[in-house]
Amino acid sequence: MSGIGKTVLDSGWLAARSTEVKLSGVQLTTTHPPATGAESPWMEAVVPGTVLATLVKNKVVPDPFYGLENETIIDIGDSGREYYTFWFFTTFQSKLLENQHLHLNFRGINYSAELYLNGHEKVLPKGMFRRHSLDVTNIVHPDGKNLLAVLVHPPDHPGKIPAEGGQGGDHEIGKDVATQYVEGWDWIAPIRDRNTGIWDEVSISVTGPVKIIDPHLVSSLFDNYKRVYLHATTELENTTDSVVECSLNIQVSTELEENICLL
Amino acid sequence: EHLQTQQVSIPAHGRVQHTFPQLFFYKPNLWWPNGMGKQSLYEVSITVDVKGHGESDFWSQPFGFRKIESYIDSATGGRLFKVNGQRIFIRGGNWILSDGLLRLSRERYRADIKFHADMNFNMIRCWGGGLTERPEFYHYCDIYGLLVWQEFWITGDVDGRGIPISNPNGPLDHDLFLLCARDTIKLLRNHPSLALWVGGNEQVPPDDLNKALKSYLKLHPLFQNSDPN
Repeated sequence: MSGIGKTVLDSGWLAARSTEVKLSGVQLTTTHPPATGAESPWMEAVVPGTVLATLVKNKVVPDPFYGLENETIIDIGDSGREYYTFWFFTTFQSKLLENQHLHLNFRGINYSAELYLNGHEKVLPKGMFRRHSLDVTNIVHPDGKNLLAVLVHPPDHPGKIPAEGGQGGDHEIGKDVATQYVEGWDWIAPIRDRNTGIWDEVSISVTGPVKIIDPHLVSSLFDNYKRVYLHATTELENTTDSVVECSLNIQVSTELEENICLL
Repeated sequence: EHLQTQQVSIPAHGRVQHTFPQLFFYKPNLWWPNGMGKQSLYEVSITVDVKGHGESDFWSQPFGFRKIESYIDSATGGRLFKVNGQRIFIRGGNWILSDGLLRLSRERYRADIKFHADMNFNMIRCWGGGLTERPEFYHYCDIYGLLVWQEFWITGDVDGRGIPISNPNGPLDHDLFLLCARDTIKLLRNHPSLALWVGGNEQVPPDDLNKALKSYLKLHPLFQNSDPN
C-alpha cells in the first residue's frame, strides 16, 4: 500500500556527459538503461549538486576549492556548453492505490532540462529558481521499477572569463535568471560549469485526487501581542474529471514536552 | 480554537484558492530573534480528505508568531528593525551559499547557521549574486533565531555598473525573472525568520521588475494596522 507523502530521490543517481552517450532519452528509459563499468561513460552522480560536484566525486577533476586546482579545470567559456551538458539517471519504485496520483518534483535545475520517464518525454523549461511538479501517474509502472533520465543544459549565456578576471567575468551570465557569482567575483574564482546541474531536491509525492498547493500563513497581532490571529489560505487542485467533495482541516499544535502536544 | 474543519467542493480538473476562518490565539508564545528570547514554533498542519476516498494530501510547517517592522531612519539613513515592537540592534553576517558545488545538505546548513547563532549574530543577508536560499536553510534560521535578509538575482556589477559597464536592464527575459520570483516567494514565505526582501545587491532592478516585486510583496491591508474585530 502506498501512503500519502513525499520520498526524496537523493541516491542511486548516475551521470554522463551528453556527448558520450549515444542513446536517446527514450532508449535510456526503456530498453537500454545505463550500464556502469570500465568502458562506460556513466558515473555516480551527486544529486542535489552540480556537474562539477559529480566530476569531483569521481576524481575526474580535482577539488576546485583546494589550492589553485581550479586553474586545471576547463571553463565552459572555452569548452563550449556541450561539455557540461549532462545526462542524469535514476530509478524509483512506485505502487499506487486506485485514485492515487504520483507527482515528480524538482525544486531547482540549472538551467533547463528534458526529462524522460519510462520512454515518455517532458520538457522542464528555463529558470534556475523555479520548481517543477509533474503528474506522472499515467506514465509510471504501478508495480515496478521506473526509469528516469534528465538531460540538463547549462545556462544560455555562461560567458567567458577575461584574463584579468573581474566581477562577474564578462557579465554575460546576467542575461539569464541565475546566480551571478559563477563567473567569478572578488571572493571566488569562476565556477567552471556555472553550477549546471540538478542543484536542489528531487522527490516523488503520492496524493489522492486532491492536492494541497503552496499554503500561505500570516499572523496579525493586537493588544500588545495578547490577541493574535492566524490567517491561512491554500490552493487545492482536483486532478479528477468529476467534482469532488472535500473535508479540509487545519490544526495548530505545540510541543510542551517531548511527545506531549497541546492542541 | 486551534482546529478548524471545512467542507469544500472542487470542480473537475479545477484549482481553487481556499481561505480558512482566522484562528484565534490568546498570548501565544512569540518567536524572537537570537538573543532576544525563545524561538517558539507551532506546528501548522493542513489535511484534505476526499469523500469516498479518504486522506488525499497532507502539509505541515513550523510557524512562529512574530511581527517584523523596518524603516529607513531619516536621521542616520540606516535601516532600523523592530521585532514584536522591540528595537533590535542588528549584528549580521553576509551569506552566499554553503557550498560552491551546491551539495546542499541539512547537516551543513544546521552547522553553518548554528555557528552564526553561536557568534551572537541575529541576521544573515543572502547576497543577490548568489542563491535564494533553500527551505532547509530557512528551517535552521527559524530554529536558531537568525533573521534573513533575502535579495533577488540582481547585482550592480552585472546589471548596470562594472568594468566594462554592464547591461542595466537586468536579465533578457523579464517574465521569466518574475515567474521565478513568484515561485520563490511561495516557497519561502511562511518562515518566521524571513525578515526582508531586497531587489538586488547595490543596484535597483529595472523599473518594471522593481514595480512588480513591490506589488508581489505588498502587505495585505488586513495585516497593516487594522483590527479585524
